[in-house]
Amino acid sequence: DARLRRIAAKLAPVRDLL
Amino acid sequence: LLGPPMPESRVVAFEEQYGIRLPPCYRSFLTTIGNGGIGPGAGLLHLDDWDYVVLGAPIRPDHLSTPFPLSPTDPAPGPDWYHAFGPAWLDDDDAEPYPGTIALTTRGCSLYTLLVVTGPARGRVVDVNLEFDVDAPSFTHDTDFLDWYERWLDQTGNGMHSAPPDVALRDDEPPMAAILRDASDPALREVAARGLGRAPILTPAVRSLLGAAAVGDPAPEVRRTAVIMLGRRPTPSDDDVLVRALTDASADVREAALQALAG
Repeated sequence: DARLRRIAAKLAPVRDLL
Repeated sequence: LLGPPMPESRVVAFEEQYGIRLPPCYRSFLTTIGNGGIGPGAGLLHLDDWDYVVLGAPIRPDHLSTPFPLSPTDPAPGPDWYHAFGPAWLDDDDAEPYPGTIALTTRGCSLYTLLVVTGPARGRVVDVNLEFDVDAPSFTHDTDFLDWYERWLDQTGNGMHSAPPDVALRDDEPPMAAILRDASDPALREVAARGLGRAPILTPAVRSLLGAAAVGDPAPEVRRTAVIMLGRRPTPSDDDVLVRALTDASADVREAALQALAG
């Protein structure tokens, strides 16, 4: 699903902060 | 933090336990993105324990399969909206509010955001007050869970996040970034700097805006707040701004910059 991939990409900066 | 995705088998077990099927968007988020963690309000509740968080007890077996009666296509519900549950619900001392829904997040106090899993609004996201006779439920504009979650991500990353949790997800909310840049009232600009800095994600664009305010805003209280917000989770690219703030005309700003750099 394209929306799920987009959300995962947008969440990436959050993971970078951890 | 974002909890790890939930195995499909555990989602199926949950659905069989309560005799429902989760709306597809929420289901796919759970199994591929994560279960609980970073999100609107205080963050997404876990599917496993939202009922304990919200109600302090496990939900009744028929809680999720009982339809939530409201529909977003109906006229806006009035103060006596809960009569739609029927007289039996009102007379039942053990009845919990909002059958047919799963709690997604708390927005503070008794304000919660729910996902409708059974009923005409299945798949829609609705803002409610657990004190059900105080506020009528209000459906968000989003067509489903993924739209709701992605809108929060966009608003957060682009600086549209604001401090008051119960208005943070309205479509007509003015962007905090524009307020910080353009508002003539320094008190408003300070609120905007604080709102921007509270966002869990500070994009480079937001960092740049806070940095510009930290060294360029005419009001010392705005410069100080911008320095504090940048200093909460500074990146190496913020050092230049923080060092410049050490020579600010205001001692309060210099102190905030010193604390940020020392931290």
